[in-house]
Amino acid sequence: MMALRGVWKTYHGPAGPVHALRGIDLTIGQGEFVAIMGPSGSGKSTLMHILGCLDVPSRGEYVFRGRPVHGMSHAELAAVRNREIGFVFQNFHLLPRLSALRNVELPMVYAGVDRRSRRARALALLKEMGLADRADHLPSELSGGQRQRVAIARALANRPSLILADEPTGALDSATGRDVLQLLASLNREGVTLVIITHDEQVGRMAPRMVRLLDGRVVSDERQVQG
Amino acid sequence: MMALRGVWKTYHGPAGPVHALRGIDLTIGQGEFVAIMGPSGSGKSTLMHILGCLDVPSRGEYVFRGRPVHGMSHAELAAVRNREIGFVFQNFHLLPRLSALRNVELPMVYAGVDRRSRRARALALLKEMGLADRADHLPSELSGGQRQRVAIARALANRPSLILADEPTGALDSATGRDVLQLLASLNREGVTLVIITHDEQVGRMAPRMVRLLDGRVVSDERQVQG
Ligand SMILES: Nc1ncnc2c1ncn2[C@@H]1O[C@H](COP(=O)(O)OP(=O)(O)OP(=O)(O)O)[C@@H](O)[C@H]1O
Ligand SMILES: Nc1ncnc2c1ncn2[C@@H]1O[C@H](COP(=O)(O)OP(=O)(O)OP(=O)(O)O)[C@@H](O)[C@H]1O
Ligand SMILES: [Mg+2]
Ligand SMILES: [Mg+2]
Repeated sequence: MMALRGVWKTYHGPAGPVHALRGIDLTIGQGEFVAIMGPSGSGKSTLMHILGCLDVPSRGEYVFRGRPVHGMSHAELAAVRNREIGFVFQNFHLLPRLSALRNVELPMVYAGVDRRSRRARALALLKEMGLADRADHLPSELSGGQRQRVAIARALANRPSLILADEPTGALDSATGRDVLQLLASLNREGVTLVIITHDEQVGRMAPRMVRLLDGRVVSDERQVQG
Repeated sequence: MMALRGVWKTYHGPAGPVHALRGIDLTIGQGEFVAIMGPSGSGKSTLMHILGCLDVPSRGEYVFRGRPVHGMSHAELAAVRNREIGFVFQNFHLLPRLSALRNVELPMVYAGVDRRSRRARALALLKEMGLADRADHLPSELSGGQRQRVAIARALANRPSLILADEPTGALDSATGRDVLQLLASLNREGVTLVIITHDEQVGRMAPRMVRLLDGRVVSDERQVQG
C-alpha cells in the first residue's frame, strides 16, 4: 500500500545541506506491522513524515495506495491524512489551548463527525488510555506520559487504516507501555497497518518485521520471530 | 543537602484539586546518585520541580543546603538554580529561536561568564554529545534525540553541583543513552549530586539508591546493588 523508491530528503540546514534520507527503497503492504529502529538522527522521524504524506521527498517517488503522492493536491493529501492515517508524533503536537478531550475530538471534527458521536468516541478512547478523569485538563496540566496517551487516543479517533507511531511508549512506564502496545497490536490483528518507530528493542521485537536505518539508509529489513 | 518534610503539592485542575504529591518525606545528601521511578502520573516531574526550587510545596517544608526554600526571595531562588542546579526537563524546554549553541550558552550568560569562555565550553559540551556539526541548528532543525542531548549539554554548562534529569535518555537509542549515562555517572563520581527520573529499569539499576513513587507518595526507598 506504500512504496518508496529512491527517496532522498535533504534539508537546507544553517551549516549546509543535510541528507536526512539517502536513497530509501521500502514497500509496506496493507495490514503489515513494521518496527523502525536506528540511532538518533538516522532519519526515522523524517521517514515517518514522508510515509504519512506530511512532507515530500527531495528526490525519488512515493506511491500511496496506488497513487503517486507528488501528483496529489494539498487538499487531497490533507483528506488522505485525516481519513486514513493516525499519527503519534515524537513530541505529541497537542494543541495547547484545547483540553485532552477536544484534542482527541479534533480529527473527527475535520472528518465531519457529529458532535455527540465524536464526544462519545473521544471519552471512550481516553477511558481506554486510563485518562477519563483528565478529559478537561489542558496539555500543560498533564504529565508527560499522560500527554503521550492523549496523542495516542487522538491517532485512533477516526479509526484509521494506517497508524504511524513515533516512539509511542517513550514517556510511559513499562506497564502502561505494554497496555498501549497490546492495544495497537490488536488493531493490527483487525487489519490496521502499523508502523512503529522505537528505540526499545523489546518493543521492536513485537513486530513481525524490523527495518533498521543508519545515516539515512535502510541497512536491514528482516522478518523476525515475534517475542 | 536537600530535605523534603511532609510535602504536598496540589494543583487546582479543571475537574477539582489534584494532589500530585501527598506527604513526601525525602532526604538526599551531597554527592548521592538517586533514581526515581514510578507509573505515569505518579508525581515524579512534580517532585523534581520542587527539588529544583522551580515550584513551592502546597504544604510541608523544603530545606535546600540548610536554608528553608520558602524563606528565599525570587531573586535568591533564581540565583541558586542558575549556579548550582542543572536541569534536564522531560520535554527539554529549549528556546525555539536560539541555536543549539546559544541554548547551551544561556545558563552561562546568566552566570556572567565571558563570551569566549562560554562559547568554548558550549562547543566542547556539544562535541561530547556528538553534536558538533549541529551547533547552529535551531531545535526545529534537530531530531528528538538531538534536542534531548542539547538539553543535557545545557544542564552541564555551569558545572552545577546538582543535576536533576527527567528521563534524560527517553529519546535516545541504547548506545547513545549509555554514553550519556556514563558521562552523568562520572560527574557523580567527581562529587556532583545526581537525581534521575526514569521509566527504564536498566537505567534505574545504575543508581545506588532507588526511590519509587505511587500516587504522589514514596512507596519504597532502597539501597540497591548497582548493575
Ligand atoms: N529542518 C531541518 N534542517 C536541517 N536538518 C534537519 C532538519 N530536521 C531534521 N534534520 C536533521 O536530519 C537528521 C534526521 O532527523 P530525524 O528527526 O529524522 O532523526 P531520527 O532518526 O528521528 O532521530 P531521533 O531518534 O533522535 O528522533 C538529523 O541529523 C537532524 O539533525
Ligand atoms: N497544572 C496541573 N493541573 C492539574 N493537574 C496537574 C497539573 N500538572 C500535573 N498535574 C497532574 O499531577 C499528576 C502528577 O504529574 P507529574 O507530571 O508529576 O507525573 P509524572 O510522574 O512525571 O508522570 P510521567 O511519568 O507521565 O511523566 C498527574 O496526574 C497530572 O495529571
Ligand atoms: Mg525521531
Ligand atoms: Mg514526568
